[in-house]
Amino acid sequence: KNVLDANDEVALENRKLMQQYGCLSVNIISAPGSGKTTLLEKTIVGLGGAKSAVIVGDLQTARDAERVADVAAVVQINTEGGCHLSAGQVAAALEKLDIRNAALDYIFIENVGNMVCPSGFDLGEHYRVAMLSTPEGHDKVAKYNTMFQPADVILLNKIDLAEVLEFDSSCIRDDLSKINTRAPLIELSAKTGEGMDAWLAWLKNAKAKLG
Amino acid sequence: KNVLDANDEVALENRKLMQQYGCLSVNIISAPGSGKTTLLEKTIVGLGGAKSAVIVGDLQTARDAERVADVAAVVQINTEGGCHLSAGQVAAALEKLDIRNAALDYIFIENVGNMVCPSGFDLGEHYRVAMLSTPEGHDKVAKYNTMFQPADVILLNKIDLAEVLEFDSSCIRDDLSKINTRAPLIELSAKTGEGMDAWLAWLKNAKAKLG
Ligand SMILES: Nc1nc2c(ncn2[C@@H]2O[C@H](COP(=O)(O)OP(=O)(O)OP(=O)(O)O)[C@@H](O)[C@H]2O)c(=O)[nH]1
Ligand SMILES: Nc1nc2c(ncn2[C@@H]2O[C@H](COP(=O)(O)OP(=O)(O)OP(=O)(O)O)[C@@H](O)[C@H]2O)c(=O)[nH]1
Ligand SMILES: [Mg+2]
Ligand SMILES: [Mg+2]
Ligand SMILES: [Zn+2]
Ligand SMILES: [Zn+2]
Repeated sequence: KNVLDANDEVALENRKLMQQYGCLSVNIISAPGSGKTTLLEKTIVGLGGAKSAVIVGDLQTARDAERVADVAAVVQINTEGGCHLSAGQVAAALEKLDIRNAALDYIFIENVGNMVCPSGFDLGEHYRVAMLSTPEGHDKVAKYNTMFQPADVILLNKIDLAEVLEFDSSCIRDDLSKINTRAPLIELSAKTGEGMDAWLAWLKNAKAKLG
Repeated sequence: KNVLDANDEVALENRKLMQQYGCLSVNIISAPGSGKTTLLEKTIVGLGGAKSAVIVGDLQTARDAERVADVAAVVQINTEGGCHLSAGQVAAALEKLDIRNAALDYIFIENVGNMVCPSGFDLGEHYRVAMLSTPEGHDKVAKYNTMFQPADVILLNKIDLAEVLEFDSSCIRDDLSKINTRAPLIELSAKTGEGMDAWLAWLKNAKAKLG
């Protein structure tokens, strides 16, 4: 088909815009409460002198935006019931961020907490991050495969709880090997900092490749 | 409007059917990995001699159905990408369960793991259960209010982890008091059994009221 659906047309525009201004953009997708916002709080600080912005989508409230506002420019999108961010919403947020003049190095998009719908909508991001966390259990990669299959990197958060949960990441690795063999799996704890180096290195490398 | 949308028409049919045959039905909605299936495994056993059936929705796999199959009749619905169960899917499942002849006391519907979309779709259930779990954090009631506002009972699972997470349920109670003052909040652990008595009592009372 030569006719892209409306979302994808806008996504293409977003992609061009962010690449033109040298912004490394990622779309972070995961279940509610897996730690996206906590990860961003720590990531932005960990990236040091780099200039970051956050676009965060939620059904209601600006709580996530408030949590990152002191370390990054942020735009909160309230979907009022919508179960995923759309390229159009991201386009509007990029304008609010004044992307052409803001000299941003990184744009982090925190999608609505949802393991199902967000993976169906291209936002124009450079990379897609799929995240799960240890309390969610061992079978989420198999059960929510549409989220993990197209991901560029996979984060397993709350690794600090693995012991108390008797969590073993080998099931995760096995299930991933059947659906996505190119995305690296990074085990980390946004809380304690364990594994954050590997994630920051991945980001910096992605940014460097942007040219 | 006198024209019910297609889903609601089927939901009404489901509701009539389940009530006619004396089945207490609940639709359990929560984030992926909050413990719905574990709760059902323990609940069905806890209800003792009662006859229960489970209708479980997932994007992919029959893993949840396999987990409850030894304690209840079960139908697994694979939505193949659909982010919530529909009344039509439940209607088909009720036929598979042979509801008219099965003499079921309880029908548990485990919805797709998703805090956003399922609350928009009436399945014909008698009661709606909204569940969250301690690792998800303190702000989910406020952020995903559409799920909690219409619930008939609210379960806070994984209470056994509250100490290690430094989790305090008073924020949950405060946020709930602003949007839903009729649903009782039951703190429990499907894993250790703490609080399960209160949940089982709620179910038995609901069943008794069915007449
Ligand atoms: N133990 C532990 N807890 C964590 C970690 N990361 C986040 N949390 C906690 O998990 C809870 C949820 O974190 P959030 O950052 O709000 O999760 P989220 O994915 O942004 O949630 P939504 O935006 O609502 O989808 C909070 O109580 C965090 O403190 C971690 O690495 N380890
Ligand atoms: N510590 C603790 N873990 C629990 C409890 N209930 C469930 N779990 C664990 O949480 C993980 C997820 O449980 P599931 O029952 O698969 O969750 P679910 O809500 O059915 O998940 P989906 O069907 O994929 O949405 C598993 O590792 C369970 O053992 C609990 O009360 N306490
Ligand atoms: Mg968040
Ligand atoms: Mg389940
Ligand atoms: Zn959706
Ligand atoms: Zn949906």
